[in-house]
Amino acid sequence: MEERFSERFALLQSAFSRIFTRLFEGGTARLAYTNPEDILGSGIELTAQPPGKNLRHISLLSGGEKAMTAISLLLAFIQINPAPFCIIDEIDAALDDSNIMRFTNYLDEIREENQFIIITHRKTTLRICERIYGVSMNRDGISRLVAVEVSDYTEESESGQTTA
Amino acid sequence: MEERFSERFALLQSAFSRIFTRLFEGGTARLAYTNPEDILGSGIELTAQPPGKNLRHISLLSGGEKAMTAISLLLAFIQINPAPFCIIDEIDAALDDSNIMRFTNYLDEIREENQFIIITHRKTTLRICERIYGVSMNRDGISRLVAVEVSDYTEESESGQTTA
Amino acid sequence: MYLKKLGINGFKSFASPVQLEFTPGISAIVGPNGSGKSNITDAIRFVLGEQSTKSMRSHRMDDIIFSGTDKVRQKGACEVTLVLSGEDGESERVISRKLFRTGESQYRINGRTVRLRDIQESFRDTGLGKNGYSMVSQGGIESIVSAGPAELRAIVEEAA
Amino acid sequence: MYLKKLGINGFKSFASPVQLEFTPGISAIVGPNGSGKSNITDAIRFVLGEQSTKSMRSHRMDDIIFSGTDKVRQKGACEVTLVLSGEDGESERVISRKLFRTGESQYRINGRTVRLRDIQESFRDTGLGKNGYSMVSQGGIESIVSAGPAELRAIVEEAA
Ligand SMILES: Nc1ncnc2c1ncn2[C@@H]1O[C@H](COP(=O)(O)OP(=O)(O)OP(=O)(O)O)[C@@H](O)[C@H]1O
Ligand SMILES: Nc1ncnc2c1ncn2[C@@H]1O[C@H](COP(=O)(O)OP(=O)(O)OP(=O)(O)O)[C@@H](O)[C@H]1O
Ligand SMILES: [Mg+2]
Ligand SMILES: [Mg+2]
Repeated sequence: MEERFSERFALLQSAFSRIFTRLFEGGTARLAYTNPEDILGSGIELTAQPPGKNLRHISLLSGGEKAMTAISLLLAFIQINPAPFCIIDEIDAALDDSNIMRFTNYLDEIREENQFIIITHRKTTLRICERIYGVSMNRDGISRLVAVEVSDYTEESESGQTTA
Repeated sequence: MEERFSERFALLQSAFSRIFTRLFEGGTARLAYTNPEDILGSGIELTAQPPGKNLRHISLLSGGEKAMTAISLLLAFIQINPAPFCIIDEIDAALDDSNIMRFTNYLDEIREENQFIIITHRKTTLRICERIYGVSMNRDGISRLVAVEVSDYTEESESGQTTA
Repeated sequence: MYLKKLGINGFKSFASPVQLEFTPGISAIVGPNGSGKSNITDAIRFVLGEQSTKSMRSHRMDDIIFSGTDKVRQKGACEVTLVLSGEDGESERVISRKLFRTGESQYRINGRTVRLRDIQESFRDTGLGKNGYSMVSQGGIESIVSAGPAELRAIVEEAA
Repeated sequence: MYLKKLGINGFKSFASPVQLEFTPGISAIVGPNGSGKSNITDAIRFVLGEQSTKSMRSHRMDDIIFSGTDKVRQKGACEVTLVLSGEDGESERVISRKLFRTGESQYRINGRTVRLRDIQESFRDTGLGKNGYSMVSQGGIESIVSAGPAELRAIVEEAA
C-alpha cells in the first residue's frame, strides 16, 4: 500500500520535473517529501528553478511562475493517470501570452491521447481550439449557447500574430 | 473615535454601492456590519446583486463577478481617501474583456484627479494607457526596461476593436 | 474514449435545455463573467455522481436546480446527460442524472435506471473516478500554489 | 501631485539602474512572467519606508538587494529614488532610501539625510500614508474576495 504510493510518487516526480523543464524551456523543479525519513506521514513540497534563476520554494516565485509550476504538476497528474477528458477552468489567468503559447503548444502535442475542454478569457489560448462554444446570459438570468466564429477570435491573437 | 469610523464607513458604503451599480451597469450591492447591534466589534461583509440576479454573499458570485465587486470596493476606498497615485498589479486577471472595458472606462473618467500605474497582461486594459513600460529579463536574471510601441498593443485590442 | 455530448436542462443558470458537442481534441468555452461557463463544469461533476455540494459551489442540493428569477419561475428538477464515445468497438455510453427538489436523484446508464454505485463503478475502468485530475476548478491552480505540505500531500494522494 | 519619476538600482532583479517616468494620467507596465513588474511595486513600498519584509514578498531585509546570479555578482546595497511632482506652486519632492547588506537604511528628502519618521511624516499630508489603498498587490483583489467578516473589517479600518 505504502510501496504502491512510493512507486506512483516516483513516477509523478519524474513526470513533473520533465514537464516543468519542457514548459519553462529550461530550469529544473522538484516535487519532494518535506521529511524523507518519514514517508508515511511526511508532507510534500514544490521547489523550482526557472532558467537563469535560483532554486526556491514555489511561494517565492512570481505570480505567473507559480501558475506555470502548478500547471506542470497538473500535466504530470494527467500523464501518469490519464482520463477520457480533462476540463480546465481559467487556469491561464496569471500567464503572459508567451507562457500561454508554451502551455498550449504542449497541449497540442498530447491532444491525440487527451481530450481537453478549456474555459478561458484569453484569446491566445483559443489558437489550439478546434471548437469554441460561447455562453451568454441576458438580464433574464438564463444561460444560453451562442455560435462563436473561430475567426473572430483567432485572426489577431493577443500576441499580434495571425493564427487562423 | 468610533463616531469617526461610523462616519467614514457611511461614506464608504454609499461610494461602494454607487460605484458597483456603475461598473455593473445596474444591480445593487451592500457593504454592511454583520452585527449592527455591535458596531465596535462587528465584522463587515459584502453582498451583491448583479443586474437580473438574486442578492447573494460575495462568495456565491462567479469568479469575475467577485473580482468586479472587490474592484468596486477598491475604487470606493480611492474615492473617499484619495492618494497622489495608485498602483494596481494584475487586478484584471479574472475579468472578461467587456468588464475590462467597463472598468477602464471608469478609470478614464477619474484620471484628472487620480494617477494610475497598472501592471497587466491584458491588451484591452492598455487602451486607456498613455505610456507603456515594458520589463524584460534575459537568462542573466537582470530586469531591464524596453521601449514598447503603444501601437503594437492597441491596434487590435482583445475585443477585436481598433482602438489606437 | 472521449466526452462526445453534454445535455444540460434546469441545472443552475441553464433554465432552457442546451446541448454541447465536443471534438476528441481541444474545445473551448468562452463568454462574459457570470454567463454560466463554470456552471457547465459543475454540471459534469453532477452527472458523474458528485455528492458534495461544496465541490459544485453550493450549500444545499437544491441550490443546483434553476432557482428562478423575477421573470422566470424556478424549476422542479434538473437533468444532465453525458455521452461518452465508445472505445475499441465498444458502443457509446449515455449517463444521465436527474435531481428533484425533493432531494431524490435518478441515475441512468443507456436508458436503464441504476444506482449511484453503478455510475461510480462504471467509471472506475474509464479513469474518471475520484482519482486523477480530470477537472480543474476555477482557482484550482491557485490552490495548488498556496497548498501547505500536508495539503499538497493530500492532493497528490488523491490524484496520483 | 503625482509620481513623476522612479529610479531603481540594485533592488531585487534590477541589478542595473533603471529610470521610469510616469504621466499624471494612466501608465502601464507590461512584460513576461517573472520579468520584474511586481518588483517595481515592491520598490515603491520600499522607498516609502516599508518595514515589513512580508509586504515586499521577502523573508529577510537583505532579500531585497540584488542577490546575484551565476553570471553576475550580488550587490552590496540597493537604492530607490522617487520624485513626487509639486502641487500648488510647491516644488518637487525627491525621496530616496538606500539599504546596505549590513541592514542599515539611509533616507533622504531632497538630498538631505532624514530619519524614517520624517519620511512617514512627509507623507501624512499627501495621503500616501499607511491608510488608503494606493497600492494593490498581485492577489490583493482575491484577498478582498476571500476575506471573512473580521478580516474585511480590518481592511476597511485601514483603508477608509
Ligand atoms: N440555481 C441557480 N439558478 C439560477 N441561476 C444560478 C443558479 N446557480 C448559479 N446561478 C447563476 O449562475 C451564474 C454563475 O455562473 P458561472 O459561475 O458559471 O459564471 P462564469 O461564466 O464561470 O463566470 P466567470 O467568467 O466570472 O467565472 C451566477 O450569475 C449565478 O447567479
Ligand atoms: N534579491 C533578488 N535578487 C535577484 N533577483 C530577484 C531578487 N528578488 C526577486 N528576484 C527575481 O525577481 C523575479 C520576480 O519578479 P516579479 O515578481 O516582479 O515578476 P513579475 O514580472 O511580476 O511576474 P508575473 O507576471 O509572473 O507576476 C523572480 O524571478 C526572482 O527570481
Ligand atoms: Mg467561472
Ligand atoms: Mg507579478
